[in-house]
Amino acid sequence: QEIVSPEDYIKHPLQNRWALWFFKNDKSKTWQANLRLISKFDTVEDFWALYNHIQLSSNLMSGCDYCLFKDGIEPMWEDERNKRGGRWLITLSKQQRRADLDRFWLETLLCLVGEAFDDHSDDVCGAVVNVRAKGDKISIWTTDFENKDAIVHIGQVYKDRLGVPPKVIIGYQSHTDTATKSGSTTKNKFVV
Amino acid sequence: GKRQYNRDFLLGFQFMPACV
Repeated sequence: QEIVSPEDYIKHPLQNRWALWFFKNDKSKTWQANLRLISKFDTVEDFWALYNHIQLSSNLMSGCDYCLFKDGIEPMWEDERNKRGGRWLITLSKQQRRADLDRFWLETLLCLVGEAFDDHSDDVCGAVVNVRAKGDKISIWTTDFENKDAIVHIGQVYKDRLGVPPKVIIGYQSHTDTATKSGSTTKNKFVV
Repeated sequence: GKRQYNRDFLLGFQFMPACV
């Protein structure tokens, strides 16, 4: 008789259930109408089933986004869990689409589903990749721009996981500042 | 505690056959 360990047939549960959203820029529709929920998952196996099934970010048309958020949080500033929050922002050069975009986005996803930020993972709302002709962006969104300890810990771990060199600075910006900025740059509340 | 999974553990499941 063969003994089968539970490891062989029970999927590995994640701490959180996650929802993957897709945004396609169709100017004839409203912003919200362009945002579609693709699927939700709450196990390691189902994460990969979804990830392996969809296009890499570098294959998306310009103007598209993927958003991975905890179930119950909508990927927009207005959500109750986002409105006092902000994001660690990674801006990529055009050359980095080929070299880094897919690698950075997968690393971001693994940080989220694996709860890489320890107790401060509770502050994480989700992550977004924006595919844009002028330069792609990846960000991790957190719930409260006043939670300095959580934000700095998340930023340090994230920068390390992406392999960003120490001399390169990444910044955290509040959504309020991003929404009300007048120029093309938003001031950083924190940097690591 | 939290269910934390490190990157190598997670990556190990990318091409596993689906559970029955």
